[in-house]
Amino acid sequence: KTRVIALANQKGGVGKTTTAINLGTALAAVGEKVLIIDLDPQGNASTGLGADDRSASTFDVMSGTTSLADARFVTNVPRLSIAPATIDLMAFERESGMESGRHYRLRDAISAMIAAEDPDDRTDYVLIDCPPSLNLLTVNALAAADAVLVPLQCEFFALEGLAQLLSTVEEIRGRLNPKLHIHGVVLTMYDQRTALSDQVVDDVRRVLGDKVYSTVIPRNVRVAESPSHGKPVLLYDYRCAGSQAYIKLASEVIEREKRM
Amino acid sequence: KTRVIALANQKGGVGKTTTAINLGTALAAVGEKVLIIDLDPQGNASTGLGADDRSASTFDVMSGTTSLADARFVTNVPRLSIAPATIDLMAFERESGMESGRHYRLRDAISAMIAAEDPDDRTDYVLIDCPPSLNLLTVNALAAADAVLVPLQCEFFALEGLAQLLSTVEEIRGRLNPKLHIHGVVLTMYDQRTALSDQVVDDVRRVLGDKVYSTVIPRNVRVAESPSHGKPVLLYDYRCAGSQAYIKLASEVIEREKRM
Ligand SMILES: Nc1ncnc2c1ncn2[C@@H]1O[C@H](COP(=O)(O)OP(=O)(O)OP(=O)(O)O)[C@@H](O)[C@H]1O
Ligand SMILES: Nc1ncnc2c1ncn2[C@@H]1O[C@H](COP(=O)(O)OP(=O)(O)OP(=O)(O)O)[C@@H](O)[C@H]1O
Ligand SMILES: [Mg+2]
Ligand SMILES: [Mg+2]
Repeated sequence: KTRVIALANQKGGVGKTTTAINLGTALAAVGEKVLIIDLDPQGNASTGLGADDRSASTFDVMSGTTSLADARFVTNVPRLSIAPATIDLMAFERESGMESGRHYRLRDAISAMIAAEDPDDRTDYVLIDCPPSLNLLTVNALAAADAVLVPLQCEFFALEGLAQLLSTVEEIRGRLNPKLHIHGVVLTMYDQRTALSDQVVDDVRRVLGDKVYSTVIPRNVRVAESPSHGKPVLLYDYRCAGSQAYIKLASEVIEREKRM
Repeated sequence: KTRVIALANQKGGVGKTTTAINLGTALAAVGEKVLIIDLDPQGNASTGLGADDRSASTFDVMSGTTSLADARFVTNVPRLSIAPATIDLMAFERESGMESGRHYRLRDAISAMIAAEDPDDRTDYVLIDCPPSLNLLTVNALAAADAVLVPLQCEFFALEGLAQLLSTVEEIRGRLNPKLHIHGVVLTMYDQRTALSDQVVDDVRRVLGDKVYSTVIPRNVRVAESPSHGKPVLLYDYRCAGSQAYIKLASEVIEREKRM
């Protein structure tokens, strides 16, 4: 069964895109078929994967003029494809107005794709990269997802938004998507040189317990360099600490999936 | 004359809030009277300044139930006050619907405050901290501002959104606010240990020339630690590289103001 996971956190710059690209790549590396849906008008996930052709984009999918199957294409990573984003996505919320089905556009597009897929070649994971806001695009992602994976930077301001995000997930579960749950929280940009990182890690583990993945993604410059080469860090520098952490996260995600 | 400056960049986590808090503090330290308006529902600028009383907030100001003069209060920094934000701000865009004056709510609130001030004790600088999105809150800030100060993280993804932000500023100047211009671009979280930072600095200076402040804000853990103490870094650790950089930025901002 295809699993749909939204990467969401309204706090900016916490590693949503970096996690979508590199977790997606690590899952593909162990044999899973993965689709990344770029739902951020900035299109960082598309750029980070070298997706230059944006003639069909997630804006077209959200406005119903293109199917998800037609908008997606394979990246330079085997078994990993992307539905790219363009700046047009900024207009989606205004253009959809008060139309009653506006919260389910993405869910319906994903269901149609899954229904049309060959059962022997189906997509195993759909990862949705969300913008840094709890707007209609993120609501669409939460309404479409089986679960939410929350990247959380090991910094003070990042903690502040967590309570709000968790209550928004509750609200979406109540109103739009009863199956939605928290897949897990992944701590990102952990810097062992600073006491601040350890404080945040301790606080988050104390409050959220085993909702927090045991894998922690370290701050690692190779991770920040890789998008400028249009490659995930696993292709750019397989041996670096960033790549190894995302490989570990992928196996932890798969492990959790087995238990759900 | 009171100068209104918006801190905007739709890319998340680039240092908008950190710059609003610490540039505001540095301007106050040299004798300017400063008001920070927190326009981000996350309320990070309010928390970073220890603003616990949010009984009156910028949401009340935007919906017209409270004046800006009544919502603002002094922080623990002399000559620096804040109009704090609450999560209610998330509802502003939906609640304002298609009302014709919705883009000018903040501009009108700031004008009313300035008009009512004692000329011998007027606010010198108003800094508006924007959310990571080009939504109606950010549009209000751009419509109200004399100029935009763009914090830009020394990372690859941060470059990608710059062109979009500059074209949005053009659009706002054409449609809503003919005086709006770019005050400058400040490079943040510069890490001299990585080649990536230098590449971004070189690229940005080559493309934007002297729009870029000569002051570069270094990545400095004391800056990231200070909000957890509810203090700007200038109060938390005056001698650290982060504080010194923001003091330099403040004198550069004042210098540019003289030339405008
Ligand atoms: N583990 C890491 N080590 C070093 N740099 C990182 C790491 N993870 C992310 N970064 C860098 O930090 C910045 C923010 O990450 P990213 O853009 O993935 O966050 P985001 O949450 O998607 O941001 P936005 O809120 O704008 O969508 C990027 O420049 C990225 O390259
Ligand atoms: N010069 C610096 N050195 C070290 N850390 C910094 C520096 N500037 C900002 N930070 C940290 O980086 C993170 C992002 O900064 P900040 O929250 O100010 O960005 P922002 O653009 O306001 O984010 P958002 O898009 O969510 O509003 C914060 O945790 C902050 O403490
Ligand atoms: Mg992103
Ligand atoms: Mg901020």
